[in-house]
Amino acid sequence: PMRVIALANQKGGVGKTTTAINLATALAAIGEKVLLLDLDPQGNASTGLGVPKDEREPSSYDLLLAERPLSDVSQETAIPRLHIAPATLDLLGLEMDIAQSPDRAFRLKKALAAHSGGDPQFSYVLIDCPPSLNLLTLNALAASEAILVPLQTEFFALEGLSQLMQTVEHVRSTLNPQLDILGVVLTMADQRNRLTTQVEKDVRETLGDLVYKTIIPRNVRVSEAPSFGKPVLLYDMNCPGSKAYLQLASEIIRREKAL
Amino acid sequence: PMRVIALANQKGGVGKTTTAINLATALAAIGEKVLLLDLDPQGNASTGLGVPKDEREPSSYDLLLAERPLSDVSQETAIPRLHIAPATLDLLGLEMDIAQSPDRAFRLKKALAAHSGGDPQFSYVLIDCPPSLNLLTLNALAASEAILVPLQTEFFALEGLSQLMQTVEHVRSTLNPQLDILGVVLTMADQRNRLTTQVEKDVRETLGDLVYKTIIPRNVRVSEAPSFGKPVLLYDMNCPGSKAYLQLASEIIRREKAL
Ligand SMILES: Nc1ncnc2c1ncn2[C@@H]1O[C@H](COP(=O)(O)OP(=O)(O)OP(=O)(O)O)[C@@H](O)[C@H]1O
Ligand SMILES: Nc1ncnc2c1ncn2[C@@H]1O[C@H](COP(=O)(O)OP(=O)(O)OP(=O)(O)O)[C@@H](O)[C@H]1O
Ligand SMILES: [Mg+2]
Ligand SMILES: [Mg+2]
Repeated sequence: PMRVIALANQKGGVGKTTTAINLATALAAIGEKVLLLDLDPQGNASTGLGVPKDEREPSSYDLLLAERPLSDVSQETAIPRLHIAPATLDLLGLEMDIAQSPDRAFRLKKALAAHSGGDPQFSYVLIDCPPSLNLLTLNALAASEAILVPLQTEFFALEGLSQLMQTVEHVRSTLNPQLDILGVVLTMADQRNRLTTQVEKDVRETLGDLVYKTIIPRNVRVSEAPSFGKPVLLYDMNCPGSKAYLQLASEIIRREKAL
Repeated sequence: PMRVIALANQKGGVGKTTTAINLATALAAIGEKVLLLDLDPQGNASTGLGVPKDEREPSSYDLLLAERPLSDVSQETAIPRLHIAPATLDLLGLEMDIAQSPDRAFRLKKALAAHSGGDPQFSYVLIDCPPSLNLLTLNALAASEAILVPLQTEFFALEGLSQLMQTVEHVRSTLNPQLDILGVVLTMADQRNRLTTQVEKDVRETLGDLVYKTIIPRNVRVSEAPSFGKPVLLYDMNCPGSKAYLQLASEIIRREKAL
């Protein structure tokens, strides 16, 4: 079966795209067939996986308008077993384009359902969301079995967490009763910094086991990698960031197996 | 006259709120009468200036719905000469609430125009925008004389800059012919880091004098301050972050005088 997971958090710059790219790569490295679905008009995930700007059609926009099937939109990347459905600025117009349509929040769910059984087969679909609770993110949450929450170890990011949890509750009661919280991953953590350790303590106290043991450290190699169009696992596989993302992938798989 | 400036960038987490809070405080410290208008449903600017969650009504939402005048919505802060128009989650519903109204992009412009001559008088209005190019940000750009662009010295942030410039062009030709670019301020810069110096070099080459000489360094005191509901200038006025924001305020005023 295809596991569909949304990487979402309305707070900006918390590591959604970086986690989507590097977790997708790590899962592919350990043998899973993965699709990274870029739902952010900025198209950072498409850039971070090296998709040239003029090779992003058909895109996730065409998928949501039901004009192209997933098998047309997904393309191979330089990483074996990892495909991407790229994003373009067209997504900015989606809200206006489908505002009147009754199934506007379920476009992605329908597109993924239409694909199941098709070629290529994916074991994981990771959806990179924009930093807002708009129709794009709602489509992702309605189509997903679970949400993975990247959480920067900063005060403003912590403040937004309770709002995000309320949104998940709201989506669960209106659009998607199956939506679970897969987990919360702390990102850009600097263990020498009091704020980081304070946020970590707060989050573990309130959310307990939902917070992964794996913590992604702040590591400049992680932020350099996208300028080469590569995940950090390819750019520098021995750096602390790469090790942390590989560890996160195996922690997620271990938890999935225990389910 | 009242100078209205939007702090906008659709890339998330680049320092829009942090710059809005600390620049507003620095301008007030040097004698200007400032209003910080929080247009982000997250309400980070309201939190960063110490407005309790249960004291945020009436809010900027009421202003945009034309139900309350600016003099009702703006409230004093702990900082002399600095007022805030707080934000609440109600803003999330704005797009649906005013989607059909022909003046939906000009609500803020009208509200600010209705206030001019009223009490209190402001010399600067700084608008903190959410990380998207939605109706809230469009209202801010339509109501402003200029946009101040906080730019994190990171690759993804640089990638988004050209899209932001296109959006400014588009707003200038459709909603607001007077919209200028006030300037671009580099944020969270780590001068020891090759990526920072590379981004700085790229931006100065493409945008020249539009980029302020003042660079805001990455400084943990800046990210600690909001958890105490204070601008960093109040939390630790001698730290590198505070000095940089005071320097930015005087660079902006010097340029305004030269106009
Ligand atoms: N572990 C890390 N160490 C250092 N830098 C990081 C790390 N993770 C992410 N970054 C950098 O921080 C910035 C924000 O990360 P990213 O763009 O992935 O966040 P996002 O949540 O997807 O942002 P947006 O809200 O704009 O979509 C990027 O420039 C990225 O390269
Ligand atoms: N100079 C700095 N040094 C260290 N940390 C900083 C600095 N500027 C901002 N930060 C921290 O970086 C994070 C992102 O900054 P901020 O929230 O101001 O960005 P934003 O663009 O307003 O984000 P959003 O897109 O979610 O509105 C915050 O946690 C903030 O405290
Ligand atoms: Mg992103
Ligand atoms: Mg902000």
